[in-house]
Amino acid sequence: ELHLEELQQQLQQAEEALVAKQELIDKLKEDMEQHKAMLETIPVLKAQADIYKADFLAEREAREKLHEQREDLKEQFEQLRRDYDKLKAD
Amino acid sequence: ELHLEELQQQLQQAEEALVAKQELIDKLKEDMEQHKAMLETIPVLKAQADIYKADFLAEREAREKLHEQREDLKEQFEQLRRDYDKLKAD
Amino acid sequence: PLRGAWACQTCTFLNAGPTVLCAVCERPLAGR
Repeated sequence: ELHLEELQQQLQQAEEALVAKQELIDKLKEDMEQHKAMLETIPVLKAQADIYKADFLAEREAREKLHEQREDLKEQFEQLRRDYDKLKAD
Repeated sequence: ELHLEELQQQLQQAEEALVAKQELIDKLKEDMEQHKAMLETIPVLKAQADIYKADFLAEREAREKLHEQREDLKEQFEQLRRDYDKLKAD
Repeated sequence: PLRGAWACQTCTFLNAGPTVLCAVCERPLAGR
Protein backbone atom coordinates (compact mmCIF):
# COMPACT_ATOMS: atom_id res chain seq x y z
CA GLU A 1 0.00 0.00 0.00
CA LEU A 2 2.71 2.39 1.17
CA HIS A 3 4.91 1.46 -1.78
CA LEU A 4 2.04 2.17 -4.17
CA GLU A 5 1.53 5.57 -2.54
CA GLU A 6 5.23 6.35 -2.89
CA LEU A 7 5.32 5.29 -6.53
CA GLN A 8 2.32 7.45 -7.32
CA GLN A 9 4.03 10.42 -5.73
CA GLN A 10 7.25 9.84 -7.65
CA LEU A 11 5.28 9.54 -10.88
CA GLN A 12 3.46 12.78 -10.12
CA GLN A 13 6.78 14.58 -9.56
CA ALA A 14 8.30 13.11 -12.71
CA GLU A 15 5.33 14.25 -14.77
CA GLU A 16 5.49 17.78 -13.32
CA ALA A 17 9.21 17.85 -14.16
CA LEU A 18 8.37 16.75 -17.70
CA VAL A 19 5.87 19.59 -18.09
CA ALA A 20 8.45 22.09 -16.82
CA LYS A 21 11.08 20.82 -19.24
CA GLN A 22 8.62 20.91 -22.10
CA GLU A 23 7.85 24.55 -21.32
CA LEU A 24 11.57 25.34 -21.34
CA ILE A 25 11.93 23.56 -24.69
CA ASP A 26 9.02 25.56 -26.12
CA LYS A 27 10.64 28.80 -24.92
CA LEU A 28 14.04 27.87 -26.36
CA LYS A 29 12.45 26.96 -29.70
CA GLU A 30 10.61 30.28 -29.76
CA ASP A 31 13.87 32.17 -29.15
CA MET A 32 15.57 30.12 -31.87
CA GLU A 33 12.88 31.18 -34.35
CA GLN A 34 13.49 34.84 -33.55
CA HIS A 35 17.25 34.40 -33.84
CA LYS A 36 16.84 32.62 -37.18
CA ALA A 37 14.99 35.61 -38.61
CA MET A 38 17.79 37.93 -37.47
CA LEU A 39 20.50 35.58 -38.77
CA GLU A 40 18.90 35.79 -42.20
CA THR A 41 19.82 39.49 -42.32
CA ILE A 42 23.55 38.64 -42.14
CA PRO A 43 24.05 37.73 -45.83
CA VAL A 44 22.06 40.84 -46.79
CA LEU A 45 24.31 43.06 -44.65
CA LYS A 46 27.43 41.38 -46.07
CA ALA A 47 26.20 41.99 -49.63
CA GLN A 48 25.41 45.62 -48.78
CA ALA A 49 28.91 46.19 -47.35
CA ASP A 50 30.47 44.57 -50.44
CA ILE A 51 28.44 46.77 -52.79
CA TYR A 52 29.37 49.98 -50.96
CA LYS A 53 33.01 48.85 -50.89
CA ALA A 54 33.00 48.25 -54.67
CA ASP A 55 31.32 51.62 -55.29
CA PHE A 56 33.83 53.34 -53.01
CA LEU A 57 36.80 51.79 -54.84
CA ALA A 58 35.35 52.70 -58.23
CA GLU A 59 34.77 56.31 -57.18
CA ARG A 60 38.25 56.56 -55.73
CA GLU A 61 39.79 55.29 -58.98
CA ALA A 62 37.74 57.77 -61.00
CA ARG A 63 38.78 60.61 -58.70
CA GLU A 64 42.46 59.71 -59.01
CA LYS A 65 42.18 59.68 -62.82
CA LEU A 66 40.45 63.06 -62.77
CA HIS A 67 43.12 64.41 -60.46
CA GLU A 68 45.81 63.31 -62.95
CA GLN A 69 43.97 64.88 -65.87
CA ARG A 70 43.56 68.13 -63.97
CA GLU A 71 47.28 68.22 -63.18
CA ASP A 72 48.16 67.59 -66.84
CA LEU A 73 45.82 70.33 -67.93
CA LYS A 74 47.34 72.68 -65.37
CA GLU A 75 50.80 71.90 -66.82
CA GLN A 76 49.66 72.63 -70.35
CA PHE A 77 47.92 75.82 -69.24
CA GLU A 78 51.07 77.11 -67.49
CA GLN A 79 53.14 76.27 -70.58
CA LEU A 80 50.72 78.08 -72.88
CA ARG A 81 50.66 81.01 -70.47
CA ARG A 82 54.49 81.25 -70.69
CA ASP A 83 54.38 81.07 -74.48
CA TYR A 84 51.68 83.72 -74.56
CA ASP A 85 53.59 86.06 -72.25
CA LYS A 86 56.77 85.50 -74.27
CA LEU A 87 54.96 86.20 -77.55
CA LYS A 88 53.40 89.29 -76.00
CA ALA A 89 56.79 90.52 -74.83
CA ASP A 90 58.23 89.98 -78.36
CA GLU B 1 -0.30 -6.10 -8.00
CA LEU B 2 -1.02 -5.23 -11.61
CA HIS B 3 -1.37 -1.59 -10.72
CA LEU B 4 2.02 -1.60 -9.01
CA GLU B 5 3.57 -3.16 -12.09
CA GLU B 6 1.97 -0.53 -14.29
CA LEU B 7 3.10 2.32 -12.05
CA GLN B 8 6.66 1.07 -12.10
CA GLN B 9 6.56 0.93 -15.89
CA GLN B 10 5.19 4.45 -16.08
CA LEU B 11 7.83 5.75 -13.72
CA GLN B 12 10.52 4.12 -15.85
CA GLN B 13 9.07 5.75 -18.96
CA ALA B 14 8.88 9.13 -17.21
CA GLU B 15 12.52 8.96 -16.17
CA GLU B 16 13.66 8.03 -19.69
CA ALA B 17 11.52 10.87 -21.05
CA LEU B 18 13.14 13.31 -18.61
CA VAL B 19 16.60 12.29 -19.82
CA ALA B 20 15.56 12.70 -23.45
CA LYS B 21 14.02 16.12 -22.81
CA GLN B 22 17.13 17.26 -20.94
CA GLU B 23 19.34 16.17 -23.86
CA LEU B 24 17.11 18.19 -26.20
CA ILE B 25 17.40 21.21 -23.88
CA ASP B 26 21.21 20.91 -23.84
CA LYS B 27 21.27 20.70 -27.64
CA LEU B 28 19.00 23.74 -28.02
CA LYS B 29 21.14 25.72 -25.56
CA GLU B 30 24.27 24.80 -27.51
CA ASP B 31 22.66 25.98 -30.76
CA MET B 32 21.58 29.20 -29.02
CA GLU B 33 25.20 29.89 -28.02
CA GLN B 34 26.33 29.48 -31.61
CA HIS B 35 23.55 31.73 -32.88
CA LYS B 36 24.42 34.36 -30.25
CA ALA B 37 28.01 34.48 -31.49
CA MET B 38 26.77 34.98 -35.07
CA LEU B 39 24.23 37.61 -33.98
CA GLU B 40 27.06 39.60 -32.45
CA THR B 41 28.51 40.08 -35.94
CA ILE B 42 25.39 41.99 -37.04
CA PRO B 43 26.30 45.37 -35.48
CA VAL B 44 29.84 44.98 -36.84
CA LEU B 45 28.51 44.36 -40.37
CA LYS B 46 26.12 47.31 -40.05
CA ALA B 47 28.99 49.57 -38.97
CA GLN B 48 31.14 48.30 -41.86
CA ALA B 49 28.40 49.03 -44.41
CA ASP B 50 27.92 52.51 -42.93
CA ILE B 51 31.64 53.27 -43.12
CA TYR B 52 31.92 52.15 -46.74
CA LYS B 53 28.80 54.16 -47.58
CA ALA B 54 30.28 57.29 -45.99
CA ASP B 55 33.60 56.76 -47.80
CA PHE B 56 31.76 56.20 -51.08
CA LEU B 57 29.76 59.43 -50.69
CA ALA B 58 32.90 61.40 -49.77
CA GLU B 59 34.80 60.07 -52.80
CA ARG B 60 31.89 60.82 -55.09
CA GLU B 61 31.70 64.40 -53.82
CA ALA B 62 35.45 64.84 -54.31
CA ARG B 63 35.23 63.43 -57.82
CA GLU B 64 32.40 65.80 -58.75
CA LYS B 65 34.39 68.78 -57.47
CA LEU B 66 37.46 67.67 -59.45
CA HIS B 67 35.31 67.23 -62.52
CA GLU B 68 34.09 70.83 -62.17
CA GLN B 69 37.62 72.14 -61.71
CA ARG B 70 38.82 70.24 -64.76
CA GLU B 71 36.00 71.72 -66.85
CA ASP B 72 36.80 75.25 -65.65
CA LEU B 73 40.47 74.74 -66.43
CA LYS B 74 39.55 73.43 -69.90
CA GLU B 75 37.48 76.60 -70.46
CA GLN B 76 40.38 78.84 -69.44
CA PHE B 77 42.79 76.84 -71.56
CA GLU B 78 40.59 77.17 -74.65
CA GLN B 79 40.22 80.90 -74.01
CA LEU B 80 43.99 81.38 -73.64
CA ARG B 81 44.50 79.29 -76.78
CA ARG B 82 42.21 81.64 -78.73
CA ASP B 83 44.01 84.70 -77.36
CA TYR B 84 47.36 83.15 -78.21
CA ASP B 85 46.30 82.32 -81.77
CA LYS B 86 44.84 85.79 -82.21
CA LEU B 87 48.00 87.42 -80.89
CA LYS B 88 50.07 85.18 -83.15
CA ALA B 89 47.94 86.16 -86.14
CA ASP B 90 48.35 89.86 -85.31
CA PRO C 1 -12.14 3.73 -22.71
CA LEU C 2 -8.82 2.02 -22.05
CA ARG C 3 -7.65 2.34 -18.49
CA GLY C 4 -5.45 5.43 -18.14
CA ALA C 5 -5.99 6.48 -21.73
CA TRP C 6 -5.65 10.25 -22.34
CA ALA C 7 -6.06 12.80 -25.16
CA CYS C 8 -3.05 15.00 -25.80
CA GLN C 9 -3.87 18.73 -25.27
CA THR C 10 -1.48 19.75 -28.06
CA CYS C 11 -2.23 17.40 -30.92
CA THR C 12 -5.44 15.79 -29.52
CA PHE C 13 -4.06 12.30 -30.24
CA LEU C 14 -5.83 9.74 -28.03
CA ASN C 15 -3.03 7.91 -26.24
CA ALA C 16 -4.06 4.41 -25.22
CA GLY C 17 -2.75 3.23 -21.90
CA PRO C 18 -1.08 5.21 -19.16
CA THR C 19 1.97 6.65 -21.05
CA VAL C 20 3.88 9.73 -19.90
CA LEU C 21 4.49 11.29 -23.34
CA CYS C 22 2.10 11.65 -26.25
CA ALA C 23 2.98 9.02 -28.87
CA VAL C 24 2.62 11.58 -31.67
CA CYS C 25 4.07 14.91 -30.47
CA GLU C 26 6.08 13.55 -27.52
CA ARG C 27 4.71 16.21 -25.20
CA PRO C 28 3.87 15.28 -21.62
CA LEU C 29 0.37 15.38 -20.20
CA ALA C 30 0.12 18.78 -18.46
CA GLY C 31 -1.24 18.31 -14.96
CA ARG C 32 -2.63 14.77 -15.07
